Amino acid sequence: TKKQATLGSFFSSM
Amino acid sequence: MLEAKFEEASLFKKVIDSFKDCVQLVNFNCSEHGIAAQAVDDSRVLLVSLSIGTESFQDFRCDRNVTLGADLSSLSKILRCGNNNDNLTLIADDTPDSLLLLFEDTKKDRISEYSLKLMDIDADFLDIEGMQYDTTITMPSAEFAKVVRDLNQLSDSLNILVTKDTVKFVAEGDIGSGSVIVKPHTDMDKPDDSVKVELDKPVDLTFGSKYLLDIIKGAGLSNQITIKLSSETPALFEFGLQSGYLQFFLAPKFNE
Repeated sequence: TKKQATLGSFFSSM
Repeated sequence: MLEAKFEEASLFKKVIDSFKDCVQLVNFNCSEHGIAAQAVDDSRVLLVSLSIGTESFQDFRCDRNVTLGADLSSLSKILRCGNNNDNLTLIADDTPDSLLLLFEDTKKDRISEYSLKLMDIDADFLDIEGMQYDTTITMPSAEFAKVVRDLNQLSDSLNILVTKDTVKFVAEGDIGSGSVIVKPHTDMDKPDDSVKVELDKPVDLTFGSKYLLDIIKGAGLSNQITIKLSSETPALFEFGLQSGYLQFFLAPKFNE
């Protein structure tokens, strides 16, 4: 099975 | 003061309909360049980024930057009150509590006016600029929408594999499996039916089908969709507007 990643691990908050 | 007039209300209606089901509270940032918005869904997996350039408007005036915090389900209710081919003007002062929406049927001399209460929305802004992608696919948006809808019946995940000659969509589920292969080709008579693949590196990625079902709601905005994929970053799905775009950034699924 695969786990859903979230955006937080790719983008930084501005 | 913001005064932004769409020649046809249908454009703004279509744009809002394209993402109102995945995000609810959105700050619309208005500037001399047009109207932009960014919002993340509750699960923080899908990001919507909208830009409507001034060329998309019949008239556009924005003296000072103004933020319109709106509940999309409320905005959408008001937008349904206007007819598709009405002129639609959005009007707000520099520190607005509400947004005025003016629908005008110039043939029948009918003017409808609605006011939407605005809200302060505390949303963080993500830095999505300057991403590098391994492959860029351009294909008919209706065809992509059909692939997503069809394969969603088999699995809650959709695997996209891209090589030089093919884009392969695969779904494997309890009832069976399915795949659709799309090959690059150029249609001289109908350029929008063409499929183009630019590839730096082959890609093998998996996405949650339910998010893709949200994304394909934008297919009415543009005949073509541009999909940018990389193993290291969220995928980008983009629908072009006459001036501007609606983009969806989707985080992939990974092996545990």
